[in-house]
This record gives sequence, structure tokens and C-alpha cells, in this order.
Amino acid sequence: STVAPKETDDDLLIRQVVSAGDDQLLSAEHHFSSFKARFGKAYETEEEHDYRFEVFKANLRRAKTHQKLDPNAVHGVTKFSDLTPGEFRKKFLGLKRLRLPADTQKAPILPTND
Amino acid sequence: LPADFDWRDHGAVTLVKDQGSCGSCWSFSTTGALEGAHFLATGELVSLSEQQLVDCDHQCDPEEKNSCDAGCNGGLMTNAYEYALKAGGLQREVDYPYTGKDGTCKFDKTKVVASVANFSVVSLDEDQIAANLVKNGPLSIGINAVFMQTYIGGVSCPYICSKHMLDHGVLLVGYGTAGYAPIRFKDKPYWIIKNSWGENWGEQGYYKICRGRNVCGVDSMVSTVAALHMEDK
Repeated sequence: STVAPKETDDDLLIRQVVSAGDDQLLSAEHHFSSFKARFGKAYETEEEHDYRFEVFKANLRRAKTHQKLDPNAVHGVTKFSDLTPGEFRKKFLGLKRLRLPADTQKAPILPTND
Repeated sequence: LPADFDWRDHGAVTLVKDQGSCGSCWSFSTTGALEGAHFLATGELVSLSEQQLVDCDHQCDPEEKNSCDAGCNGGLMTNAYEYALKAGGLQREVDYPYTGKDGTCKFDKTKVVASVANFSVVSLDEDQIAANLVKNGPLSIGINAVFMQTYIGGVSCPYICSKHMLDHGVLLVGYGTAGYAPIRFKDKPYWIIKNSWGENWGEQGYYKICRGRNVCGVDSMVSTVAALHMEDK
């Protein structure tokens, strides 16, 4: 994919250097155990548990990618870390597309000086 | 315009709520804006009912008749304002509590506590958004939530985030300038956004996203609502 000039920032070329040892130090299993304890997650079957663990690992990789793309914020394990992006969208997002009719009232332009 | 502004400091924002596993973000964005507008109109902060919108609001987009507010299956804040305008208003949260599930409408018009006077959409200009925020109270906005699934804190300012894929309704409550961005060695202005995923998500339920280039479409779908004053009722 390409990046349109308007999408980029002047500082795009400056990238945060992330400690390379993090992955070795903290295993996915440890993260998943902490995640389950912290958010009270329990899975009905072993298959479901294993599946959620795979999803969780994918989300750890995704969080790492987000961290690189969004270095000013902190990204990591959240209560949604055992959900696929599709499940997350279906369960927690719900904004429909806006198609403004021609007669939609537009807010008057306000003064912004002083 | 003030350099920093936060409606939480002025008593216009209720506690962070939790929509649960239900695509009802649009109803929380709607109630948040009307709670703020009602506060400005009456001086009283009242938590309003999202469940009333989930159960009773099936308002359709005037331009797209098959795109209607549909409880946990999604909706649109401007449709919800239109519903509230036609229905007479919203009940209190305590009188019509949130269940996180689609249900049958139990609206009691005699218990309406906040009513919509009018609503409008705000232009894409960030100064106008800030001016409308300061003048009219918290604003309903749409956002691309792709970075929110993994967000823990700080000022989110992704290099790339589509501004055309708006999929989440949230509430703009303020803005700041002192979001220090260590990587850029400068302060980064940001919007303060109230979410509806509980206090154990983000920064006590809030999200900060940088201002300046419509990141994740944060400036693309902004609407403001005015509440009826008591004497108007």
C-alpha cells in the first residue's frame, strides 16, 4: 500500500527504537495468564481456550505493530485481546454510515478569535 | 478559544459507562451529548437512558431508508437526535436502565427529563469543532476505532489511519495542548474523547487522539445538540 502525502507527518522518518529483548523476557503464555486473571476470562472448553490463546498471540503481534505505527500512545493487552478484529467490530462497534441529506442543518460558523 | 478545555472540569460529563457486548456506541454518544446540552440548559447533570434508544429508536437515515437505528446492531447519532426530537426526549438512566441487549420499547413519556431543541452537524474545520465544543457542550463524533482495540494510554497519533472508515460513536469532551510526545520532542495538541467501554479501558475510559490532520476521521462526523430549557418545556 502507499501513503498519500497528506497522511504522513513531518516526523514520519523518526521511529521509536523498541527493546529487542522484550519478546524473550515475557512469554505469550505469561501474558495470557495475566490477561485471564485481570479480566476474569474463562473459556468453556479446552478447544475454545486454545483458540483464544491463538487469537491473543495474534493480538500481541498486532499491538506491537500498532505501537510502531502509533509511538506516542501505549498499545498492549486490553480486555479485547482475545477477540479477532471481526469479533471486536461486531460486538463493540456500531456506527452506521452517515449520509447527510441536503436539508441537514449545519452549525453556524462561530468566531474563533478572542 | 482557550488553549485547553475539558467539560469534565465544568461538571457536564457523567461517569464513564459500559456498553457491554452490544454495538450500541451510537446511543452512548447521543446520551453523552444530550447530557451535556441539558446541563448547559438547566444546570443539572442527569445520566440519560441509552436503553430507551436501543429499544425504541428505529429512526432511519432520510437519505437511505434501509439504514436505520437498530439497537445492538448499530445506529447513528443524528438519527437518534431526530428520534429524541419526535419522541419528546429521553428518560433518566435509573428509570430506564441499560441491559446491553435489544428489548421491547418501554418508553414512558411522562418520565422524560431531557429534550432536544435542535441539532446540527459541525464543519470539518478543527477550530469550528473546538468552538462548538466550548459553546455548546460535548459533541457526538464518529471515529475509526482500529487503534482502539489495543490502546492503553497516551496521545494516539498513528501515522496511517483511514479517515473514511468511521465505525465507532464516541463523545468529544475537551482538548489539550500539553500531550508531550517524547519521540517528536514537542507538545502535541489532542482531543479528549469519552468512550463507552468502561473505566478499565484506556485512560479511565477515555481516549486521547492528536489534533491537526483528521486522524482516524475524528473531525469527519461531528454533531452538536441543544437541549430545551425548563421554561421552554
